[in-house]
Amino acid sequence: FTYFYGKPRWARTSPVTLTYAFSPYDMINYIGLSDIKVVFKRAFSRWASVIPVNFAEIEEYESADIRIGFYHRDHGDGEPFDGVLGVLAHAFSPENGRFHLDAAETWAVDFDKVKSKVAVDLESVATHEIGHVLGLAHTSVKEAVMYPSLSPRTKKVDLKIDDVEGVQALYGSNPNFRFSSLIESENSSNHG
Amino acid sequence: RITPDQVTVITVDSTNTHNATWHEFTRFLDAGKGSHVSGMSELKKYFKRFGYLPFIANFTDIFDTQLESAVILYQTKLGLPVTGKLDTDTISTIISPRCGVSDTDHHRIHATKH
Repeated sequence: FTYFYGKPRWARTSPVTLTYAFSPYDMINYIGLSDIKVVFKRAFSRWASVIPVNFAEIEEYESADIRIGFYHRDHGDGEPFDGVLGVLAHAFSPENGRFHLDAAETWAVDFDKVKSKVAVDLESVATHEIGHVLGLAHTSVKEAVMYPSLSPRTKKVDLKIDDVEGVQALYGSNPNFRFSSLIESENSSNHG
Repeated sequence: RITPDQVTVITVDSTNTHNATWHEFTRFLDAGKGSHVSGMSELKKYFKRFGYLPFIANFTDIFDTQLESAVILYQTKLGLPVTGKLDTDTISTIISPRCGVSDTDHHRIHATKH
């Protein structure tokens, strides 16, 4: 795992609660908002399960710590998107909170229902970008969520040891988290 | 001018799902230091985009020492075999869809909320 320059983190006193909200204007319309919210809730909860940080959705977009939206091409932050595939999304390091997804992608929440060869798993990308929002940069561990590339029609949502060690070095461990269960999980997936 | 061989490569790969722009980088397969391939400046822009090369106003189409260093750094950062060449693993990873956050230049998209 790696960090952004200066190792920024959300510097709040424990227990940390970060709010998130979806843009009222810049969303996609072919996936229901309720489905998108379910996907993001799961993605946030994965990180919350390993660190003492809670995430709460709020309606007030402008005042949210983490602001999520889907954007086309040049959207004003100096990092224009590039159309189908290529760059899928980007997010800013703490404590900026901007979380942008490329609206040109064919986002999917269920590959059984989306047959496109260029469909991209929304939950996998959401989980990865939340890692950036929390302060993790990219890793060289291919199996980890924070690896920079993701093939279409691929799901990668489970945090790996590399992801967990990285984020826990920033925020500490969730008291309910057991490393042994993660190791067991990785071993079973490696051998299974 | 597109040669028949190049057309064949494009046709084969049209069945996969890689980004159309980056997909053109497949023609740099097996290129190494000293190679001169038309369009390689675009690959240098890719490496600059993700933090492996510094900004240069006019990138050339020559596989120079600087590009070789970028390839080695890229292979190291992405957990690939470090060959310094644009081998199959490296090209395949380069053309894969990815996150827009830089791999090395962590200043670029680091901003503070005001």
